Amino acid sequence: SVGKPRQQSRNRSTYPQEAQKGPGQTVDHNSSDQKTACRKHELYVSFRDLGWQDWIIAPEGYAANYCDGECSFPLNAHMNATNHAIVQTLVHLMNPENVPKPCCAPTKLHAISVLYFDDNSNVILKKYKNMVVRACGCH
Amino acid sequence: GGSFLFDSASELQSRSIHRRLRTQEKREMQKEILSILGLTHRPRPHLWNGKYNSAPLFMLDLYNALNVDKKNELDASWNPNKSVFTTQEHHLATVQDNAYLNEADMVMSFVNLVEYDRELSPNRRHHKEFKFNLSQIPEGEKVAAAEFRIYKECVGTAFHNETIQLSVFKVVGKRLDRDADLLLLESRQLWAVDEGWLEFDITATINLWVMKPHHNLGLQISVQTSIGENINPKEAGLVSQGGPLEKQPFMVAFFKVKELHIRTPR
Repeated sequence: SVGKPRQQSRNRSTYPQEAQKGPGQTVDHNSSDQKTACRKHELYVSFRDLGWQDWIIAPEGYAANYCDGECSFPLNAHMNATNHAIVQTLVHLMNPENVPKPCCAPTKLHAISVLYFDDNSNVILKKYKNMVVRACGCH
Repeated sequence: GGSFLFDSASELQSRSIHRRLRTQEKREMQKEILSILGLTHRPRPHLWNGKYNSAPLFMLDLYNALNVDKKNELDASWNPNKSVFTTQEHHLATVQDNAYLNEADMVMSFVNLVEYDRELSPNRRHHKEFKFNLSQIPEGEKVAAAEFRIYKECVGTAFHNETIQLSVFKVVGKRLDRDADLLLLESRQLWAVDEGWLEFDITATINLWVMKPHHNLGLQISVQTSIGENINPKEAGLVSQGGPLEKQPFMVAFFKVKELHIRTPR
């Protein structure tokens, strides 16, 4: 069931052409959709460009990545969609004004290790969880 | 002067979101990343003794071991039949260290703060002392293991074919008018011709020093020949102040996070 209309700004969910289509109508899923589909993008954080080489020994930087793209019908297995996201997409097709599309977000996050000096010139090696996007999907 | 967050070249061509950050924005971003790293400010290390001291080298070995493991995990995920074992060249880190490393959330090395040998009493004139600053250990970290590491070079002619006894003591009390009170932590027989890193487990000692910092009075070592004669550790091949940088004694501790770190809201 659909409750009150939700204030929704972050999700690029509502498209007029979809709003006019009912769930039974055919949606054109051509190859251009693939270009905007939810996927992982490259994003590199450079400690060197921050000017931190004097205290960060390694790494010079790391590929953090980010997720971006549309979570549009049909969500297939390649997009790591949750069951809920699949249902939400269907409901979105029926009520595009009220229910947003699922979000494109990380499904697998990995850790990085950073090796750095402290103020006393002691060296610290620390693992930081959830720093690197390994896979994206629709939630 | 470049920006520090950037997309790949191909994405740059297709998007126009890339721009240089203003100084203030860059500072804010730096603060945010420091906060993620659990730091309140940017460290300003005094690298008077060079980056290539034994402690940073050891830590770099551990770092490389971690990354080799990670790479192997990735390789294994692509091809499950591929062996995950590869030859790793560890100059300093031992198998035991790698075992600790897999369990640890944080590893910290500590340089010896004693730069010059102090004149000890005639009874202790061959003792060497070592001190470590543990004040920067973050709260909520539990010491899982700690080692005192000292390098022994091969002794040529003087003690050839002889054994020597190396003892490591914890300083438990200091008074102005008399020798420091020592507690023997470990004694080890070594061949004069032995060469390499010696590791002494000092986990209990470090745990005490972390809980009660005023107990951190340092360590001492002494060396005896097989006939019980005290000799200068340097004569036995033990490297200390004045020796090669990459063979300087240091301490390493492996930590396990006790509690969740919550970032302070800004």
